[in-house]
Amino acid sequence: NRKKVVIDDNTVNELQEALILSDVSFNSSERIIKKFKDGLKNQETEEEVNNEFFLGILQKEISAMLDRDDLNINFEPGGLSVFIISGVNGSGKTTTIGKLANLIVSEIGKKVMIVAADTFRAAAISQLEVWAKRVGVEFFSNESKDPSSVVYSAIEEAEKKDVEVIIIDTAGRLGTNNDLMMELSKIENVIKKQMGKGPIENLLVLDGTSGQNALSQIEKFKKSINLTGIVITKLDSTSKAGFAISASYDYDLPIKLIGVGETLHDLLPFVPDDFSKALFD
Amino acid sequence: KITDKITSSFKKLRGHSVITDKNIDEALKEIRLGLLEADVNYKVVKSLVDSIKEASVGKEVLKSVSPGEQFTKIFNDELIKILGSETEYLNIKVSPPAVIMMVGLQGSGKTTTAAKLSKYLKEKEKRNPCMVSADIYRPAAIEQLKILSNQVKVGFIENSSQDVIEICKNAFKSAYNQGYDTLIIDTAGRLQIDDSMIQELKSIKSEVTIHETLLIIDSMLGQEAINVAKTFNDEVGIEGIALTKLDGDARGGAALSAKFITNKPIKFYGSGEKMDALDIFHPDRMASRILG
Ligand SMILES: Nc1nc2c(ncn2[C@@H]2O[C@H](COP(=O)(O)OP(=O)(O)OP(=O)(O)O)[C@@H](O)[C@H]2O)c(=O)[nH]1
Ligand SMILES: Nc1nc2c(ncn2[C@@H]2O[C@H](COP(=O)(O)OP(=O)(O)OP(=O)(O)O)[C@@H](O)[C@H]2O)c(=O)[nH]1
Ligand SMILES: [Mg+2]
Ligand SMILES: [Mg+2]
Repeated sequence: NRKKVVIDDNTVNELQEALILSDVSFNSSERIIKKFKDGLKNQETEEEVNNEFFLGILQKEISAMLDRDDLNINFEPGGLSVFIISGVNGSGKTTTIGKLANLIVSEIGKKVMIVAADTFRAAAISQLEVWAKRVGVEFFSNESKDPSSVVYSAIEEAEKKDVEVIIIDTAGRLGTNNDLMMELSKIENVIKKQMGKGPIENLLVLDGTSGQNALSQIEKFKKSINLTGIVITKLDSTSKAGFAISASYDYDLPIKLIGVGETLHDLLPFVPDDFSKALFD
Repeated sequence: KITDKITSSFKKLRGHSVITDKNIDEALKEIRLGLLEADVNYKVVKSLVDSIKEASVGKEVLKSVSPGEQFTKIFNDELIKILGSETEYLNIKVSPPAVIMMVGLQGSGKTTTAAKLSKYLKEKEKRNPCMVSADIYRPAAIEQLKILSNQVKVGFIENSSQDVIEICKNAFKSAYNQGYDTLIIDTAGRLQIDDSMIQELKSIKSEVTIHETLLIIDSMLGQEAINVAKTFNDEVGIEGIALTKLDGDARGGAALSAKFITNKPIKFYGSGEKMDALDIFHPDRMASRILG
């Protein structure tokens, strides 16, 4: 009992509007809708052709754009795993590190040290130290105002204490600030010299409430450091972080984790299917 | 840039004597796209494009300027209509202490802006401000504000309690008793859909007279700016808006959406992390930023 699938312009416009309202870029929404419409041509189905039917197809298409085989957090097989966490001011780096340390300790059982390399902002070190105590992991900070020097000393200390994973908190910075972007690549270089290779995870923390500027951040951070993945925070808000589609597809970066709240347990693995469904909620 | 796109799609107006639906159709499409890319809310874009169309169609094509320039002026004027044409100041000409409360989403820049504002009031307005932190949730939030108060050399009211309402009531009393003419209350970041946290702000306002509630908005905020601003304004009530992180390359369309939905004035903007990086908001400068 197969019938031809037909979609009217109004429905297409509503679907595109939903994407745009979810902070999907206009260009991404155009490409997604075009591929969606092309895919419907000459399609027949026995199912009822209604909004749910169209949403299901669209969600599958978006999920495929977000799906990759490198969505896991990677660890160094034979030695100390170094993670750098960077991102724009207020995006949720420090909080995410607390949550990530907790995740690693409770689910993977590795010994973690978190490093306070935000030597600039008021109470940044104290804030991170509270998280270290909450999780019960090693904490490193020193008097230096130079984040690279803090990182260097932290790695030396970590090796003495048989730490298996160090997670480095950095100061918030805008991608447009050249000096701060150079500071970040200097930290990466210090790690390369000291460890013989770059950090195994170099994660960009993006505020899930941001609009298209998130893509500009990815572009600028990617130029300065070798990003390995993205964390999107604040997905417990009403924002949908539609920029994730372009982040993954156009910038070729895996979204590895999402932040869904302010407590220790509010960090989840990124699941493409769940994310694409939530876009239309 | 939106203005470049308008100029090129305006070449169509050359040789025409009147602006019609047809000859500005392409320009309106470019404007729509440009505004969306600037993170202006979809619904605000629709409304703005309609009002630009209304202000343009039927108008005579001026010979003295290029068609692109004429249209850009109309567009700019419609943007300014939404953003406001004059700078509006804080409502703090009251018997002291005037109380200002900072509210907004997590990480938007409330604590930093509170300190910048206190410095501004002290140095530019010759006031005697103090600050208190009502953020009992975020690790080291109180310490952060205290350090900043020392940096800008303004009063800091120590926390007297673990209860947010008590903290605010006691801060008001202390500010009064210690002769401060302005009290700035820093609150915890919260989602507009967090009913208990929105209720917390309402409870503060029911127990302490807040003369100026300032909604702090990150200039990178996306499409939800309209819902965030609407809820904070409808539920808590705000007197003004302040934008932060304008030293980045975010176009700041969220400002337009927030102003559009609340009709509350944008009063200040932050353009850096240092304590002197706070400026009075100028609608025309924001319009050119959104125009790209
Ligand atoms: N609702 C919600 N809030 C979050 C989430 N992640 C972080 N936050 C909050 O966002 C605010 C900023 O978090 P921080 O961890 O200090 O952000 P940061 O990137 O380290 O900030 P800077 O170091 O100043 O650049 C805090 O109030 C956090 O509690 C999340 O997933 N959901
Ligand atoms: N570049 C830049 N950074 C800013 C600006 N305003 C605030 N920041 C930074 O943004 C980050 C967050 O600022 P906070 O003042 O802690 O934000 P908040 O709203 O108090 O955060 P919560 O209390 O966690 O909700 C900090 O790193 C600030 O230094 C600004 O105008 N420009
Ligand atoms: Mg931090
Ligand atoms: Mg704060």
